[in-house]
Amino acid sequence: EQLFVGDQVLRIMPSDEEQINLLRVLAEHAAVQVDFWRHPTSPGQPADLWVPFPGLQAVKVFLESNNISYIIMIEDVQELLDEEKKTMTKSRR
Amino acid sequence: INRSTSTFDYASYHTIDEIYDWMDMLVDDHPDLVSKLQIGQSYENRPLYVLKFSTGGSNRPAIWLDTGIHSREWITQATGIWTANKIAKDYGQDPSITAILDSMDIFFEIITNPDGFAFTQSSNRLWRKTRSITASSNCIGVDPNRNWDAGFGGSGSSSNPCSETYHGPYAHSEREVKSIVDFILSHGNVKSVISIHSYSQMLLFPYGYTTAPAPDHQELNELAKKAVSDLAAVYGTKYTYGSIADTIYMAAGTTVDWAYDNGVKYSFTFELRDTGRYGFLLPSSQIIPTATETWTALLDIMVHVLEHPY
Repeated sequence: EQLFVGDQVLRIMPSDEEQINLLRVLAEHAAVQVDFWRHPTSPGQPADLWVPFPGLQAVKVFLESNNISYIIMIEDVQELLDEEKKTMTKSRR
Repeated sequence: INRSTSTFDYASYHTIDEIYDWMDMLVDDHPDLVSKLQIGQSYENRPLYVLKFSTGGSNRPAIWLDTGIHSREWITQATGIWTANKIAKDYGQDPSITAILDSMDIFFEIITNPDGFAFTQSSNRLWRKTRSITASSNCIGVDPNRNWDAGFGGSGSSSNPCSETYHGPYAHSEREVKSIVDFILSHGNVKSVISIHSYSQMLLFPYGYTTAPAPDHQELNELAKKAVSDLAAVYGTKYTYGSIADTIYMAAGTTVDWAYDNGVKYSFTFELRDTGRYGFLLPSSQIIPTATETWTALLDIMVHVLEHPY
């Protein structure tokens, strides 16, 4: 089973079309596989990007160096999945 | 304890087998209203089950509902279970659903992408696509919401088999999609298709493959406006609404565009709630509130379909 320890989901707020294009470039050419859970659409609309732990530093540097604002929506994806699994098991019992 | 739909835990996520068992319980508990059809098999030969809600007649006008076409969006399958139980329980009690089922049938496919769903439970919780193999690539799976013959291959879908929005080698290449296509075309009297996804709190209608407004844009827009207003009244969850291309982005090959182009006027996609914290990994504590608020919007659409025959 694939684990997602340390992976994060960043909620990114692109402020203009140029930043939206930069995000699209990021998704196409990032050294690590990233995935838009919520695609960039228009300035002011959030885009949610899943980033595996190994690529986190590079992606954050890319965003900060282009002044693209973001917050960490999910600190650790695996923690959420572990919680989900625990709840399912409890319910089954 | 004799298992029945009244002891089932609707506030929890369930495995694919538990959901298949629950379907049989629902049929057992409501033998005069609910039956289970199989419309085909998935790529890995899992059954594609559809629950049929009917009070008689033959080939009545029908409403098609589906959840789980993107397998990782577990909140949609869970909402589907709660909603199907609600339909069965409320028939004969609630005047709206009673009027709907006295004249129309409802077909509900809850596990629309069983291979992907099983894979999220065994190997990769974040899996979205089908599990079909693409000969020319190491990557697996097709985005089943880009595989429909409606602007197929256009912008908003990818020709890269490794992309999460890969449209597939050709339209309806995915058995999970082709089975629905064949079912709806052979039924011939489906008046509404409602495909439930998550997340981003949107109620969308055609088109996604073009920015040109659909011929029925005005009516669909008004109906969506009412539905999201009633949805917000339940817990304050705010949806945006509009055509796919206007509201999110261009998306070619989607379920609702294909349905609309094949004569199904009332075609909608729901993108369920996201509280801005979990994306589609919504905690199970939010299943029932999500399903409850969605129900008001679904009922608005279904009543409108009943009252506006075409």
